[in-house]
Amino acid sequence: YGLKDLVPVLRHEPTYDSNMTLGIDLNSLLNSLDITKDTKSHHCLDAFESPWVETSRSEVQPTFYIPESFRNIKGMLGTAQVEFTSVNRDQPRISLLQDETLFYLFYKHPGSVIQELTYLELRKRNWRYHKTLKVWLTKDPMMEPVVARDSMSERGSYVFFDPQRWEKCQRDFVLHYNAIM
Amino acid sequence: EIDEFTLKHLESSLLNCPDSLDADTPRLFENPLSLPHPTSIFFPHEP
Amino acid sequence: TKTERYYLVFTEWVKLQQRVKPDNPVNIVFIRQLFEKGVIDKKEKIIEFIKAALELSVNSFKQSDPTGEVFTSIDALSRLITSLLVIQEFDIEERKEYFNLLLSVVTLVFAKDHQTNVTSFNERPYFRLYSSLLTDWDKLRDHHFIRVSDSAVRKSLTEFDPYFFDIFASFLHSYQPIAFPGFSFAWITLVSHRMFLPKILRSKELRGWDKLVLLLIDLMKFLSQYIKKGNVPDSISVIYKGALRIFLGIANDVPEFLIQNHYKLVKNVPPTCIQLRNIILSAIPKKMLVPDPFVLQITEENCSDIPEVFYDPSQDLKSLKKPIINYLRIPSSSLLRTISGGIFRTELEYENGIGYDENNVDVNLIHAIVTHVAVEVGLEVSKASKNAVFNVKSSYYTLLFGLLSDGNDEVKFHVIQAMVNQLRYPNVHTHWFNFALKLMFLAEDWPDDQLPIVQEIILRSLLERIIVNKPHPWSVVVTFMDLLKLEGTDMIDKPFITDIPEIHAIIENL
Repeated sequence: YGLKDLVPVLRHEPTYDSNMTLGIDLNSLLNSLDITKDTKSHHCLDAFESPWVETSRSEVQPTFYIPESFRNIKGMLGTAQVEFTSVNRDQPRISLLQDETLFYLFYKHPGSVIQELTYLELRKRNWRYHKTLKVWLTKDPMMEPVVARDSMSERGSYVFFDPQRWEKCQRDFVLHYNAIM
Repeated sequence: EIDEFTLKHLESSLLNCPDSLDADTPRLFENPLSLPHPTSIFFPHEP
Repeated sequence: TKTERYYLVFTEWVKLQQRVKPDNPVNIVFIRQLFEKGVIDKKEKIIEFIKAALELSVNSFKQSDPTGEVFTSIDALSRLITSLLVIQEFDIEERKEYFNLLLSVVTLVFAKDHQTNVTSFNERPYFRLYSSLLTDWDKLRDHHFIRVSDSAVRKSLTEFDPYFFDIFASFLHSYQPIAFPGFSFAWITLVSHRMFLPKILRSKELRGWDKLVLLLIDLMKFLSQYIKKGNVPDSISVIYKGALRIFLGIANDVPEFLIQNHYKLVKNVPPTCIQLRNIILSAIPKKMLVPDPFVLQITEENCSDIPEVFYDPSQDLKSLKKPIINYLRIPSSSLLRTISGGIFRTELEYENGIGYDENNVDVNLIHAIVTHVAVEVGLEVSKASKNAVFNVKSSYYTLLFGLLSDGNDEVKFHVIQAMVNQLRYPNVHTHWFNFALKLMFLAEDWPDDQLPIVQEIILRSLLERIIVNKPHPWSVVVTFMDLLKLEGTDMIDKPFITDIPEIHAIIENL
């Protein structure tokens, strides 16, 4: 119970796990929690991803609340719930829309009639949907592709619509026919 | 001493430790159609 | 089979959840049909249904492509549980009972899985279920359940809300690592979940604090069990690191929790985890600025705050409660003898301490006595003058002095450790124990040449908290500096210091 018994601790002897007994420099742990001297009012537990830094590699959605009055403001762009419920009414409109608008509707309304309508329209415009990459592509008109010997694929130049960057881009690509629809 | 049963269970728990994705808000209805991670569309993607 | 029919119905629910938003009325219609068609209209049926749904969901998780959506069924089950809890016309007791029932079914399935599948048990789907329950409930309860249109139902749910967390915490307690080591890492993640821990910490009237203290004690008991001299399994080290981060989060967000519960928490910290103990004892009220221990002294002015103690330590005084209360009112040597004789255990307790491996004394009882003295000092100071309390003749001082002089080294050690546990941020307890420890260090009326032993144990108890990485409780540093100033160069000439070169070097430096 005396001072002598602190000696193994001071000497980092293996009797005691020094990470637990002597402890560690807590600065890195505090930084991982965004706790600094200047952030006294910051509540780190409200967005706590995980007890370990190693398993906190992505942020989690903290508590938040959008009042109903902020959701359905009439006349505000993008707030009204757009519903495509009538094929008869909507189909003629589809052919009038630009490519980018069709891509937008395709990705925005999965599992809906409008997705199917836009799919059909894009196919009419010679776009094809790549099932694995989950993007639309069309042939580059300037280059003729070379078909493989087994007729299962072709190599050529294609224009892709990149939904991440929201732009068309041209790439050389090996296209497997069973990958597109 | 830590018994074999407990040690095995602990090690398995460590291996399966839930991460922040496991603790994230469920999004049953809002399954995104785009790629799960924002990478180039030409990133090698396993079918 | 009946189970297969339950699988089919549940699968329909899962598909529905992928097609519609949670607040779509079709969800209520579906559930109503579950009752009307006799699927879950009786207790036995809901038990079987939830059991089947959970087993299906866990299997679905195990068989799903790990890079894809593995939690679809589990999330849907969470949605179902929350909906069942909310849409039925329950009074508060019925809702509590129903929630208990549903979580009991989950627990039984979980326990069976944990017990029978040692190699293939996976904690993740169960973790996800509880995590999703928390997030689903969180969405519902926002702004006092404002999304619920019926005001009577809203009121009923608002009343039930604290019980939701209370029941959740109770079940978490039964899932503790000692019981289910295969769920340890998931358990710790749930205790610190962003939709649980902050809610409990900030619960109205601090209703959740009791259960949270219990959960943190569960965590520390598990660590204590497996932190052994010379060998700490890797998984335990990782658990410790997670615990550390959680306590740091609590110290930042709601330090009052650590301040008011220091008594219960600190006596359960593994004795070799000095830094963790320091974190708890270094907590400072949010409104207070961190004082500089090398500049500030302990005075009546800066230590006027009387700390609140959430749990009354006198409840732990057992058979010594009456003698101690009586002694503090009117000290007597016979009462002191009773108290000194009553602090021993009937059986030896193994404890992995620094320099010791077992306890003959009831350490919890000693902590209760010392903390009770602290609480009484605070009360007395608020009612009467400080002079009556800050006095060598006060019963508070003579009780502790008496325990120390009657006791052997082991008693002295644990009493002094409990006293040093009261040295925290500037407050009345801190002030009094600084006063008491300084007096004891210099007292000349220790019987049988006990002064050097008392001095050594006081220095050991202070020094062990300062030689470790930060944080250091403010008044531990101040008290240590006070003793150095009082003793001057006499300190480094003390035999118990000169005998140990490492300690001599430290003291000499300071």
